[in-house]
Amino acid sequence: PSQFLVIGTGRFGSSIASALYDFGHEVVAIDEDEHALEPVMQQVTHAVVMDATDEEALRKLGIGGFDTVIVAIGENLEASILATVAVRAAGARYVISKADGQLTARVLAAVGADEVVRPEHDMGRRLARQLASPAQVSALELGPDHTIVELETNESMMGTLADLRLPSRFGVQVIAVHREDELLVNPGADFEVYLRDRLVVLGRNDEIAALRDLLA
Amino acid sequence: PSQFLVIGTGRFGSSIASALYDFGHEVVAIDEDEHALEPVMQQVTHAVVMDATDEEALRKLGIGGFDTVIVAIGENLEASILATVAVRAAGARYVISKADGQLTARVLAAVGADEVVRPEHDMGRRLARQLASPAQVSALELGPDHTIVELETNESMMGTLADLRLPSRFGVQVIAVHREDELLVNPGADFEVYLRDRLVVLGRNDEIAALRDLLA
Ligand SMILES: Nc1ncnc2c1ncn2[C@@H]1O[C@H](COP(=O)(O)OP(=O)(O)OP(=O)(O)O)[C@@H](O)[C@H]1O
Ligand SMILES: Nc1ncnc2c1ncn2[C@@H]1O[C@H](COP(=O)(O)OP(=O)(O)OP(=O)(O)O)[C@@H](O)[C@H]1O
Repeated sequence: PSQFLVIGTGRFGSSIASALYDFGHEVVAIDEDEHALEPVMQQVTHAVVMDATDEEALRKLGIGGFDTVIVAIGENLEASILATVAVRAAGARYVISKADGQLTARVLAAVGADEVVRPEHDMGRRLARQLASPAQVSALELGPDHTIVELETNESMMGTLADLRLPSRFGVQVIAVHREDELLVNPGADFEVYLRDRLVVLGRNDEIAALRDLLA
Repeated sequence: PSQFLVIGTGRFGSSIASALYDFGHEVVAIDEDEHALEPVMQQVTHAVVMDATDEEALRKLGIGGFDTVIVAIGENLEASILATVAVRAAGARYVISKADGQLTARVLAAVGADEVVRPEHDMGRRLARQLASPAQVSALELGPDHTIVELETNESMMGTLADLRLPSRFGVQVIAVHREDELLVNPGADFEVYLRDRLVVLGRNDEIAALRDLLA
């Protein structure tokens, strides 16, 4: 199990802290406000009330011993930046900081954050992608050119895989078919596709887009 | 292209609105505060200053014509709930509402939201999962039992695919290998695995977990 330090137990910080703890890792949570710390106290290894901009106090905490430090301070821009600086100065190995916008993100990266997250912005883009491709249940990007997607079939997609000729028509490969809660791997040419089957398809992005357009 | 109505152009709402517009869809953005609307005015089809709890005004907007309505009002709990009620009453076909916590989420679902999103909470869990499985670059869940993962190799994973015998040892299938920005699909048994290759593997969740433990 790894060791994590989460600074700031707002909604974002609390969610990370309790999830990491659930996954079996050691989590120390810090917040200057004990009321913010309370709801998460039973869901982490240790909870400490302290000011995370205090470099000396962070050093005493043995900050170098954590695999990753997450600075999840939100609204208070100054505290978020100062805490990132303090955490780096006190010897943190890897720092992920939360930003509220693009400008803050650049500042945090400049003062030492290894990674910057923008929860509302990133979730917004993710939701937009799902809404923009409703036939697409989920996707895994593989490099800049390829994706594996799970696409729900419609009436235009009935017949056997041999009938559908997806590789010759679109250049994509059907890796598996997700039917109800079952997964049928490497379906053969005579596999009969039913309505509401989800085809797990690997292809180049333009090929996938063409197939998606057919299904949309 | 589909039609979307986004209510509330905070960070979450603005991100969804501009992303959907980028993806080629029609987006109408609403906010009662014109200062909140300004930054996003060039990134949507129409921007309207209005109170989204006004059912009559929503009806005049032709709310039934949108494929999905997103209620992205945040801090003001009352407005978020009232807007969701008003949007439903005015004839919205599909409603996604943003919630700040679990309790609000239940209320929004009860008053008619088809889907409820909690950006900070959901991103927190997502980040925790990535931190908890560092060898795993990304993953696609297929049903309750299977996953396709992209796993980075280490020194324990050198040799040809025939040497590694991943199917017989773990029960998983190597669908492709992601090397630099290239994707090599259906690698043969004599394929030589290099350090920092990313194996794209399909398997049952327990099989994937066993392989991940070997790599961790
Ligand atoms: N200097 C500091 N030291 C420790 N904790 C701090 C400091 N400054 C702010 N915090 C804490 O960070 C937490 C998160 O910040 P805040 O609630 O302002 O952000 P938020 O963007 O609303 O968070 P979220 O979106 O995660 O709910 C708060 O609980 C706050 O007490
Ligand atoms: N009744 C209303 N009608 C229209 N817009 C509203 C109404 N009430 C609030 N809003 C708008 O909703 C937007 C988002 O709300 P707010 O900024 O409070 O949430 P937030 O949680 O901080 O948002 P985000 O996390 O998306 O930045 C604001 O721009 C606000 O003006």
